[in-house]
Amino acid sequence: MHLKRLEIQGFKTFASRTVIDFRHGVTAIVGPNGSGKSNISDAVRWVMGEQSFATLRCKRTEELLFSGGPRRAPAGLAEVSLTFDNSDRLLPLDFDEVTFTRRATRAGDNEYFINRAKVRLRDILEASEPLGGSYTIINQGLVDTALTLRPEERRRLFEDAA
Amino acid sequence: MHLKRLEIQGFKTFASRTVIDFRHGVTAIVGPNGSGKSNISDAVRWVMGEQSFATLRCKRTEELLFSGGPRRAPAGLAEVSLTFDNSDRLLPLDFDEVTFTRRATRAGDNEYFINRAKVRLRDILEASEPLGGSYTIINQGLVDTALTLRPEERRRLFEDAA
Amino acid sequence: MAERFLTTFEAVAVEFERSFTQLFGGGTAQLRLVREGDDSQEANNGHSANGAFDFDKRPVTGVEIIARPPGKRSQNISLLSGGERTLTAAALLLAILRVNPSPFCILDEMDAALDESNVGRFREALLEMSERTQFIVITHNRGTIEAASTLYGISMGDDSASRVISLKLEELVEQD
Amino acid sequence: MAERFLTTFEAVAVEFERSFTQLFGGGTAQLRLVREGDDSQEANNGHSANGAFDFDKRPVTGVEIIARPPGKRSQNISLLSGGERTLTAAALLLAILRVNPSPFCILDEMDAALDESNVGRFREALLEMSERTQFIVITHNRGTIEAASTLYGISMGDDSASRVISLKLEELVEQD
Ligand SMILES: Nc1ncnc2c1ncn2[C@@H]1O[C@H](COP(=O)(O)OP(=O)(O)OP(=O)(O)O)[C@@H](O)[C@H]1O
Ligand SMILES: Nc1ncnc2c1ncn2[C@@H]1O[C@H](COP(=O)(O)OP(=O)(O)OP(=O)(O)O)[C@@H](O)[C@H]1O
Ligand SMILES: [Mg+2]
Ligand SMILES: [Mg+2]
Repeated sequence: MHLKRLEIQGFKTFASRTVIDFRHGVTAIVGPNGSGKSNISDAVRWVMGEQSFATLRCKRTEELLFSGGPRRAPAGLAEVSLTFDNSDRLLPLDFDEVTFTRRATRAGDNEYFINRAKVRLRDILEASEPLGGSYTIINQGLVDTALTLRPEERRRLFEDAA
Repeated sequence: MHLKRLEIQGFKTFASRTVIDFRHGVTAIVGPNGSGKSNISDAVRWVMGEQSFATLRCKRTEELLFSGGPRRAPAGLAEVSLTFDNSDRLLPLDFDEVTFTRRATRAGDNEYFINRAKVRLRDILEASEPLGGSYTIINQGLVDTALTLRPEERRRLFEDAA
Repeated sequence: MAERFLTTFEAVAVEFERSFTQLFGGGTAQLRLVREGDDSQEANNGHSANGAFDFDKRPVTGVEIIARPPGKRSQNISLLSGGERTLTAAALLLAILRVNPSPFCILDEMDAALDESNVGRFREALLEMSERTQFIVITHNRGTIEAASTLYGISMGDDSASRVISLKLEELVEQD
Repeated sequence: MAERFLTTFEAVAVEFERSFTQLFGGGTAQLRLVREGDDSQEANNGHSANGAFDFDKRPVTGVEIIARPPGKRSQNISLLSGGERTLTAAALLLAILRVNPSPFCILDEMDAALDESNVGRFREALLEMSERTQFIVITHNRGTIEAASTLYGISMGDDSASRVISLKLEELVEQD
């Protein structure tokens, strides 16, 4: 099981269709402030079914679509696809390759797909469960969240991992 | 009005009496993780009358005294002194040089001094008012607090500055 | 009391626009008063609902920040990146200090999220202000250290106690 | 359910002690269960009130962290420095990943508060784990970048849109 690629279009600053391939080992993402690095992490959360706007640093779906700039029109649609090599069948789906896709319009309608077949949000959440819990994406500035939690809240991390 | 020096003894990691002179221009403090840099900032807050343990990253006065280590005994007393050049009489005290001192024992008794004369906490707070508000010390990790505040909370910053 | 707040606010608002543009090398920003009965600007992505500023007699409930980095469209400040948030907060701090210069200001790793070019502009702004305000910066960043005329190195001794030594700028460069 | 939690907890607790010592280059740490009726360890500076671990049948209410960096005495974790907190949180994350390896993990500027030697140990720990977990690190730090076998540079175009280019490690070094 490994991550193969991420495709982003119309989501936050990724107005143009962008493809990021992931290989084995460590992948580093670098660039100036405001260039879009954390937006990549938001795209992964979003396609995996994130429902909390606060976690995505915005207040509504409309703010996730490329809002345009002085020289470029806003996007009418945001779409993110995340593709996995599933030869070991870690994900409970009978495909060697699994792609999760999420699409949203400015009006706020969300659509979900697994290998281009339309599914519901809960299908995405169920299928992606083996990929690990909330701790697999550590947001900027929230590095030491585990230490700021009260002991009772921290136990939930372990229940996630169990 | 300018800051002249800071003297720390027995406070957090500053077991030995330490004197830091401040000159005009920018002073940079560097060093490895855990060496004591933020503790210097805590010492300044503390001697200026900080009452919130959370802001000083601890829970009681006892935790502010050097707790000792494998090769050194704990301190019985913590003392911090902050000295200003007051020739322009920015501080409402008739001295060319003003030193605030705060002392605490492990039992939690605090004492305050201005130029070695024993005073109350409120005298320190009143005398130091012209030195500026809460925004003059920006704690580690809290850089963008002003942005996370709600508009109503943010107005208090302006009232401080007024 | 409310008078002093408004005078201070207006002065800081002017300085904030200037500091923001200086730190970002472009772009624009404003501070806006929120009054009773207003929708929050921050929720409305910076679209003003206010009319004339001076004749609004409703009580002020808060202060809003509208920030538009260079080359970007005005958006909710929650969408700003880590480095952009740092610079916006720094612009507000510098604006307050320009209106009401504190004799000293301690910044503990304020530059942690800044990239190289933003560190450079941050350093220049500190130097410009350091006439009236003594800045004490705790930092790991070489770009920031270049602003320093005094440099202290802190280390942890074998006895678990901190030691302070006075460093020369050239020494620090040699160590790496 | 409670069984699985306890088994997971014990496995993570073992890995946490090991990861902590690896990342700090020394020192010790533990995870401890808080049970109904206990005083919080974190409030008591790490002094255990528990007796034998296995026979305590009271319900578990939480998980506490006791951390003692090298050369220091055990203290409340709130006293830890910024960099020490980062490393402690990293030790917990790595411990969880060792027990339950996720296929991938995204770290957004997790190294921001680390000094040079801690970045080095953090990098080594990531490399060691990168067999089983694909790490995607967003970073400004050259020490961390050295761990990368794939490197992407993101930039903001004149059209306010992000661009991604694939970089070679040698290229990045030359630019500075
Ligand atoms: N829907 C959108 N349309 C256009 N721009 C957007 C949208 N959402 C966010 N942005 C912009 O994206 C930028 C933030 O991007 P991001 O957080 O990825 O930066 P970053 O590369 O992580 O920077 P840093 O190094 O400072 O953390 C902001 O300038 C914000 O205005
Ligand atoms: N009362 C005390 N006695 C002994 N050590 C203490 C005491 N209070 C705090 N410490 C120690 O001080 C250290 C933290 O120091 P400080 O926060 O100043 O580090 P720092 O130099 O700012 O590091 P960083 O670069 O990681 O932010 C911790 O290791 C903590 O255990
Ligand atoms: Mg970011
Ligand atoms: Mg610190």
